[in-house]
Amino acid sequence: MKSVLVIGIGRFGYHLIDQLNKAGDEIMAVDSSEERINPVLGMVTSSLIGDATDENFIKSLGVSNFDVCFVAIGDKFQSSLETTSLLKENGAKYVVARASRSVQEKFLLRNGADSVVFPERQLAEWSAIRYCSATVIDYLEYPGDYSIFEVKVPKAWIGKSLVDLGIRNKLHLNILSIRRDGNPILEFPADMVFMEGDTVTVFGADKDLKKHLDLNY
Amino acid sequence: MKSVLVIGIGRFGYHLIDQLNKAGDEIMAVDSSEERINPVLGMVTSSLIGDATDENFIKSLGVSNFDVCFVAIGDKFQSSLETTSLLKENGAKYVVARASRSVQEKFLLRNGADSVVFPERQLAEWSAIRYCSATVIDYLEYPGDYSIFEVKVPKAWIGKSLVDLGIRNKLHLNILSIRRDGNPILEFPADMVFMEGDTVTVFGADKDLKKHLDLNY
Ligand SMILES: Nc1ncnc2c1ncn2[C@@H]1O[C@H](COP(=O)(O)OP(=O)(O)OP(=O)(O)O)[C@@H](O)[C@H]1O
Ligand SMILES: Nc1ncnc2c1ncn2[C@@H]1O[C@H](COP(=O)(O)OP(=O)(O)OP(=O)(O)O)[C@@H](O)[C@H]1O
Repeated sequence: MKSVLVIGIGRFGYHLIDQLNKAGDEIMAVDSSEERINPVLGMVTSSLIGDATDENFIKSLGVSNFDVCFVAIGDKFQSSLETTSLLKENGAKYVVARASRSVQEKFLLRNGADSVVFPERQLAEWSAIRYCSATVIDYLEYPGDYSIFEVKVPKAWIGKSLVDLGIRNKLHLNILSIRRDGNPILEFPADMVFMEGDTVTVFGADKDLKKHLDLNY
Repeated sequence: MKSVLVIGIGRFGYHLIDQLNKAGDEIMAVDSSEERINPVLGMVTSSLIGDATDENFIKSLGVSNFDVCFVAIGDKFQSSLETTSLLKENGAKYVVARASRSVQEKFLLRNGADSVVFPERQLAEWSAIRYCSATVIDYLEYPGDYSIFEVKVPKAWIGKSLVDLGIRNKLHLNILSIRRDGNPILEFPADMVFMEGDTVTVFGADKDLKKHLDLNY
């Protein structure tokens, strides 16, 4: 169970609290508007109405007691930057700040943010690949240049078995599941032969995925 | 290469176009404001300024020619709903609409959207688990109740090998990588023994992950 401070109860802050509450975490919600605090009263341990850019107010929160502090102030970038900076200066262990423009990211990271989220861009990148790749059916980016792709089985694999292809040892790929006629198969023998119409979910380093899957993107 | 229509060039629409352009897709950008169109002129095949809630304007776009149509109109829900509906009525093959409140999702899906994205909520859910779980270091939700977790090695696994534990056959889990002293290992022998301090990245059905990993959330 973690202790989390959420400053700014816009849509991102609201859904963050909803999820943290389901996880059983201890949550303090802060916003300058009472109207924003009211909908989350039933989901948080405590809440305060105040201006997060006010140093005395931030000091009064005892921010070093929280495992993570989120700055989810959306549109007013200066407020977001000032709040992030104040949190770090006053001992916050880990600060996650939400950016609303790409350019804000570097300023937030240089001024107290340990990590930055940018929902509009992160979801746009995921959506572009998820909905618009010729062969990619689904896609998850994995930290450190690894990804997971669900793709139509590469033409070069049809009629061959996993062991023939040396999927793990030679291609350095990990097959998570094979979908045949709509049903995902998670445990498959090494001599299982790929067929036309199969889709495969594959994990591996981006360079290996691009090399061996027909990615068309 | 796909042909994509993006209506509404806010932040989500802008970053969508940026990603689609990198993928080499054919893109038409539409917005009612010239100021929004200008920054993407270098990234799109064609662009038009117009009101997407105007049926004649939508008819003039030949929407059935696009593989995917995105409605990325943010704040004005009625415009978003009307545009989504008009696209489907005029033959759009696949419509992805962006919601800006949870309640909008069902309306969009009932009125022409094949899929809905809601960046603020999707990223909030991911952030809550990514930054606030006691043992989860990273997390990706996978369609159909499967997930990938990077977690501290479960206590019950320490000192035992993969084959002893029957990770694949008995626990129905797939280990994507093991991280030891900061280095991710993707190819490991079945007799490799887990050690204190290891972290493991595991793919499997949510019920199996909850059962066998110390998830604490
Ligand atoms: N100085 C401040 N101190 C505390 N709360 C603040 C401050 N400035 C703004 N807020 C709060 O931050 C919240 C989120 O900001 P806002 O609604 O502008 O962003 P948004 O981009 O719409 O957010 P989202 O996209 O998450 O919905 C608001 O509830 C607002 O009251
Ligand atoms: N009827 C319409 N026809 C065409 N474009 C429209 C229409 N209504 C709004 N737009 C455009 O949609 C774009 C996105 O809308 P808006 O900026 O309100 O949303 P937003 O929530 O801020 O988006 P984002 O979060 O993606 O930045 C704007 O560029 C706006 O000009």
